[in-house]
Amino acid sequence: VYIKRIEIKGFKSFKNRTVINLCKGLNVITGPNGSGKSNIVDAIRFALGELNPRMLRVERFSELICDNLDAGSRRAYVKIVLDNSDRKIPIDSGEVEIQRSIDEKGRMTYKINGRRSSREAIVDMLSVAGLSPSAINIIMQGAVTRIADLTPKRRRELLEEII
Amino acid sequence: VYIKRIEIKGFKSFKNRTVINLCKGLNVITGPNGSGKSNIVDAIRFALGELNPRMLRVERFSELICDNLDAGSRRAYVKIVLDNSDRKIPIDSGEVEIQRSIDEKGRMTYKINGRRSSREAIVDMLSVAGLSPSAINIIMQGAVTRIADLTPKRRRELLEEII
Amino acid sequence: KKRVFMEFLDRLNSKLREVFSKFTSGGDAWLEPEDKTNIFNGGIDLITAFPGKPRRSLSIASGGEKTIAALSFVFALSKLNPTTVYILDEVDAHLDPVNLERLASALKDLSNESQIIVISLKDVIASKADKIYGIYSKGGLSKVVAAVMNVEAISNG
Amino acid sequence: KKRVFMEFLDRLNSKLREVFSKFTSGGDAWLEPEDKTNIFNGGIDLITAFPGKPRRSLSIASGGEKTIAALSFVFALSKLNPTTVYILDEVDAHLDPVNLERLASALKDLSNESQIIVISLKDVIASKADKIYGIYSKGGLSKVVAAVMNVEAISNG
Ligand SMILES: Nc1ncnc2c1ncn2[C@@H]1O[C@H](COP(=O)(O)OP(=O)(O)OP(=O)(O)O)[C@@H](O)[C@H]1O
Ligand SMILES: Nc1ncnc2c1ncn2[C@@H]1O[C@H](COP(=O)(O)OP(=O)(O)OP(=O)(O)O)[C@@H](O)[C@H]1O
Ligand SMILES: [Mg+2]
Ligand SMILES: [Mg+2]
Repeated sequence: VYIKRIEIKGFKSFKNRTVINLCKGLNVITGPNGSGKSNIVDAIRFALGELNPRMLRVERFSELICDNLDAGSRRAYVKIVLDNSDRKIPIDSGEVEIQRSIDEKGRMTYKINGRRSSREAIVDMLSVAGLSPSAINIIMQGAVTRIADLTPKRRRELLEEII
Repeated sequence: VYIKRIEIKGFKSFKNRTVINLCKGLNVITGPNGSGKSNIVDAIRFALGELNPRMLRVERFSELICDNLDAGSRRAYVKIVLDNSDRKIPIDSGEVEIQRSIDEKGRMTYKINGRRSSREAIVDMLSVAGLSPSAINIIMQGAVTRIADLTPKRRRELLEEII
Repeated sequence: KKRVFMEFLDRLNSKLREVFSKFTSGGDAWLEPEDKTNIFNGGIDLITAFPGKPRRSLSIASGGEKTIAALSFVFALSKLNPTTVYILDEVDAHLDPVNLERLASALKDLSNESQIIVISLKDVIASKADKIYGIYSKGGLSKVVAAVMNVEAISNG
Repeated sequence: KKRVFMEFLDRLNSKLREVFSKFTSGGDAWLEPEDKTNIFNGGIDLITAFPGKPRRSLSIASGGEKTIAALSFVFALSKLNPTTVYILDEVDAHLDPVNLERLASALKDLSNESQIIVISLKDVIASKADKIYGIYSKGGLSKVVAAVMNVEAISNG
């Protein structure tokens, strides 16, 4: 399972619909300070079901909506298309598309392959593929040394979760 | 007032006596990871009277002593020589030397121009010169963004202290 | 349960030694339970011995050393459980040129088993990419340009 | 007391605007009391508007943007109280090449009033130094070599 493409619209600095096609190997994102690189990581975590807005660097989920949008268009969505040719995800399709949207009032909707679903269904499905918004394989900017600073107790708990 | 030179012995990775002569302007310290650059900053803060060992990245002050020293030589000291030609420090000498030492048992001694003194005397003297181990003008590795993340209340308190 | 955990720890330790030794050209690192008789009674320490240095607590290690230890831990875990996605945002911020080169090799190696998405400002890292994405800001809004670097590696990009 | 604080804030704000605008080539930044009628009733916000972007909370700013805002704040304070020593350890870790160049100029400028001790892995910063110190490790112990770059600026080194 890997991410084939990401579609971001209305999310933080991505006002207009942006499609990013990823490859199976080593993808490197670069660019000037403040251009939107970490916002892409926030978008991925959001789509994977992140529950804590502070992990996306906002106080409330509604702050994720691009503040440049006119009233009436204040909505954001992130779509992740996963390659499922190994059928690790128990759905009979070579591609699985998950989408999470939020509107001005903070209402969130989740979709799998275009059909309304729940966050729980998405999280269950993704855990089979080893994809979770809070797993150790997503390291946010400035957070890498915290892994070295884990207390021995936290480290054991982390390893227990992984097994 | 500026730091003319630093003398470090037995402190962290500086086992042997090391003298660093600084200039009045822009001093840049560079070198590989783990070579001892941040240890120099810890040494300066230690000599300026830092009270919290965690600010020096250790749990106890005795951990500052170079662990490579043989039993019997387990002592550390840091000496800072300040230029006082502007006489901002109320001592009638063009140079003021402050020294802080620690031994294996954790006993600490302070000296001003070679004579035994107290931490309070050193801190008072240095505050006149605007030198304090916990002031905003010393930014540790990884800490710069925390200044941007200060709560409004903490920021006001910081400014009040400065006035 | 305890046996399963101990087995896992042994396998992880052998991977960790391998990854860390390669990353540091000769250093050693391992995970040690605080209570050897009953693992669940205490935590698990990460002990590192950088080349030319004795084993020391990670808490007094430098910023770059902690980064290397943390990444070695994460990469070692991935070798036990390889088919996953890694997203790393500027993990290389505190690395010197030598360690950047080693990180670049480690990422290249890891990308044979897993998909890796790295955000980096370092040329050394970008030079190893199969595909590069340049993000820039126009009128305050983010734009993306992508360039495929390694044509054989790209099956869908 | 309140008047002294307000005066200080005004002077600091004018320095902050100046430093930030130069650092970002046209951005704006200022300090705003949460409670304008009674400053001590609330805190003081740091508002920033990066070029091409509206004023936003610093909490959603990027790592590089936060670094620039933080350093502008510190440098502005130094312009009000210039005769002191600055010790900056790898504050440039998250800056892109353009911002590194601007930081290097800001440090050069600041070093006319204050002594600055910077730890940096960036050539751009080292190239502006009056004196450079290379720290290296031999047998696990730190050694220092120093080189004077700008002879007129050195009076004692
Ligand atoms: N809701 C929002 N609407 C519009 N713009 C936003 C919103 N939230 C954040 N931004 C903008 O996104 C930018 C931050 O983007 P991001 O953190 O992705 O930068 P970056 O490319 O990672 O930079 P760096 O290299 O400094 O880490 C900021 O300039 C911020 O103003
Ligand atoms: N008490 C001690 N005795 C001997 N060595 C020590 C002691 N405390 C720390 N060290 C060593 O000092 C080194 C860390 O030095 P320091 O933090 O100054 O590195 P640095 O040059 O700042 O590196 P980086 O560029 O990665 O930040 C570590 O390798 C650590 O093992
Ligand atoms: Mg970022
Ligand atoms: Mg350091």
